[in-house]
Amino acid sequence: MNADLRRERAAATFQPELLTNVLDGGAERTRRRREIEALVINDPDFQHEDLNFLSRSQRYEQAIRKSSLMVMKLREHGIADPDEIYLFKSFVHRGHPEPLDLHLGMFLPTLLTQATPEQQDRFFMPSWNLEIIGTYAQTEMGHGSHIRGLETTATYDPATQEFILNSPTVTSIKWWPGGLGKSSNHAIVLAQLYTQGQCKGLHAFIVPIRQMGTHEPLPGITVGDIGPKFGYDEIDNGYLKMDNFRIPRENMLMKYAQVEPDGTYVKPLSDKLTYGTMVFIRSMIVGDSARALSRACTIAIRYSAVRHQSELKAGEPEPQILDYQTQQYKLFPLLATAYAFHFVGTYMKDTYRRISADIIEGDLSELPELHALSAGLKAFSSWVANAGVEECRMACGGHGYSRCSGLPDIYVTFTPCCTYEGENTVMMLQTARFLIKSYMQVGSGQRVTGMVSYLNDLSRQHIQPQHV
Amino acid sequence: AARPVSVLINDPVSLVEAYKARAAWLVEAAAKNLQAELNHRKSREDAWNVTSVDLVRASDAHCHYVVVKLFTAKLSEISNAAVRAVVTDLCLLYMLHGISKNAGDFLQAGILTNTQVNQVNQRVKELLAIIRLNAVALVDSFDFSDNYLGSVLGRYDGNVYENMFEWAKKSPLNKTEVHESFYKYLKPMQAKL
Repeated sequence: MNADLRRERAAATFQPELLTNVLDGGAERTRRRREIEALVINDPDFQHEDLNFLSRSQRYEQAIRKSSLMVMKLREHGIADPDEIYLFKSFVHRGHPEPLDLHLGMFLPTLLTQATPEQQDRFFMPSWNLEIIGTYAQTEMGHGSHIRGLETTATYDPATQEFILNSPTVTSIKWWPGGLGKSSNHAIVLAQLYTQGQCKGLHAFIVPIRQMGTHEPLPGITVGDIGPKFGYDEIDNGYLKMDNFRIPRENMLMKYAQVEPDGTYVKPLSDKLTYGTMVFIRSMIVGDSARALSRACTIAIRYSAVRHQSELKAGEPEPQILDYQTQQYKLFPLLATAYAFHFVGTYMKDTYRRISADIIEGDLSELPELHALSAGLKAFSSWVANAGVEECRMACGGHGYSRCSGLPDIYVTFTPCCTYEGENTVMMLQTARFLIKSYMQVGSGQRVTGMVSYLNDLSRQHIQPQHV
Repeated sequence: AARPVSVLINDPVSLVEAYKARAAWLVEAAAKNLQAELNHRKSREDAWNVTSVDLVRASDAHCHYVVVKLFTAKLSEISNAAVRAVVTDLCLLYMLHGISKNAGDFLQAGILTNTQVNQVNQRVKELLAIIRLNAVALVDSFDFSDNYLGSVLGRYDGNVYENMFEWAKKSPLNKTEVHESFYKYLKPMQAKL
């Protein structure tokens, strides 16, 4: 053990183990988390060469190998709780994304929340058993956060009771979804639904894209990898072009909205329900921000305790970098932020689950605020954490630039959070829409509840309430 | 308009009120600017677009308020006094640093005075020195294994430099003492010059 770190730890005024328990949500959870990690660390199947020394193709191959093993080991160990699956997965991939991320994180949850019982019977178990490997294809080459602008179409043909999926322009080609390029054989595709000559807005469709068994792309489907990126070397982010590709009517996810055999459209309870999965992911990103920042702070603060440089008093030994106030000023507010985001991440996860249960009961009253809050906090936390990881990297001097520090990997793996699942500025404006709406309600004499209830205290300066 | 908020800079609950007042102030400012644009008979969409910088600031302030509110609420749930004390210091640092970084809002909204902002800046520096003692233990509490952390600089045992050397030696470029490109390009080039 390095002498400096030994001395630092001996001087602490509290027991880290107790704080770890707080972060985990209890001592038992700490024990279980470590138990799950030990399953991975002690399993030779999951050992491999340092990814930094591999090519992109080798990294993708490693990730697929580990993901395939992971699925089997999850069964062997009897791990079925979603939180524990998530833990196991992140230990297997050491915080790196992996090709099955969207299958586990988006495809399965969407089936659970947006499919009818019949559709679940047909798709869920094959997906759970990885016969079906799915992804979630929403973003298009020319269309990102403004999902109402998506161009992909799904036109209903009552004569054959099929939907015709089409990518009418180059800009409508689905672009970015993880696992789409090489790994998946199905995709949940978000497309503009046309039936009886009318556009009914965005809906989700289960689209087979590769032949089961041979994994060859199906006729009318063009699919592939979008090429190297800033990071995410392990992931085959892909493109998907559909040339009037037909799927049965039953492949439209119909829990909320339906299309009858004759083409009649039945409206969902709320048009926000289609975005349920997105709200789920945005709520989780707050936790991801905490994790990225916590890792970066751990590296920068430990190294700042080990690293001695310059001179504070003439003739004396070089002090630890951590003794310089300027170094503390860089790192400690970020450390505090990591803790703050950890607690907020837990709150958002719990709140999403609570309100999702309400939605299933038909109570949508809190959905607008959850929608607004998850968008805003996703943007807020990912912007701060993104800048914070970079600050930690620079606080490590030149060595922070080497991949051995782990910081470049943390940065390139985390920074997509600022643009995916809704570009942050767009997210902030979504939250603003809710804030202004709430402000208008107060202005017209209504009271508002939840996190915006502070607006009730504003002086009654009359603004003509206009819907924006 | 000034908000009758008396801020105690060492009291997290009082600081939450300051953040709440800032959020309310920015939401109201954005709403009024939006209304002013609408009064200029701009279309609603145009009015929204030319106010969007204010709107993003309002959302940012709202989110900041939510974070400090949840962080402060967490403190009372921590049963061990020593742990609660150190996390309270972190919470205070987070909030005071946020005020320091966004002092303009707090001053313009009349939530804090100039003197108070100076006190905030001073208190931030004091908290740095207080947290310094526990910095390593605070990151240890995240409980990342070396395997998960994947960092030579951040290893738990702190044996950074010897492991950095071992790591570098494994670089693919070091598979041979002389890289094949020397024979393919450098040597022929040298022979020609």
